[in-house]
Amino acid sequence: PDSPLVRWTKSLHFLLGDQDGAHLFRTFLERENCVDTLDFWFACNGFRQMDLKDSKTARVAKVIFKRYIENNSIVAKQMKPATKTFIRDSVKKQQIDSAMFDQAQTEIQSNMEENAYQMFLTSDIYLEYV
Amino acid sequence: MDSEDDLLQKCITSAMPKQR
Repeated sequence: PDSPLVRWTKSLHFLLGDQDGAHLFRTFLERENCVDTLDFWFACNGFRQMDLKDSKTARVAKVIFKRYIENNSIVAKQMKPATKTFIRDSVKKQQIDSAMFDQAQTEIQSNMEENAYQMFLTSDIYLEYV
Repeated sequence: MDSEDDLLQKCITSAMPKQR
């Protein structure tokens, strides 16, 4: 079987599914000043697992919106305007749904796969670890 | 009640990969 290190190069999915891989990628993104994109990606996964009957879930949706989308951060810049509008409306109308961040996460993930992930695989941080 | 930061951090941490 492939070692974890080899799997990291196969896809972003494998990298982020591995504790050491996710940690190293996070260190890389901190250096590139775009760690928010990864935190947002994990926040979307965490949100999807939350219980919609729990009052905390609506609060978390609002916090994710405020922290990453409303403030025009790097995450917001990588997201389509229609996607941001959809999330803003959902939060405002309290239409909380497990899938409400799915499209946004997909857009951020595609950007990560095309850019940060490719850069990571040729970065000093990765090569030194290998 | 949890602060906004705590809520977000818990949400992120819950989705992080666990030890191999």
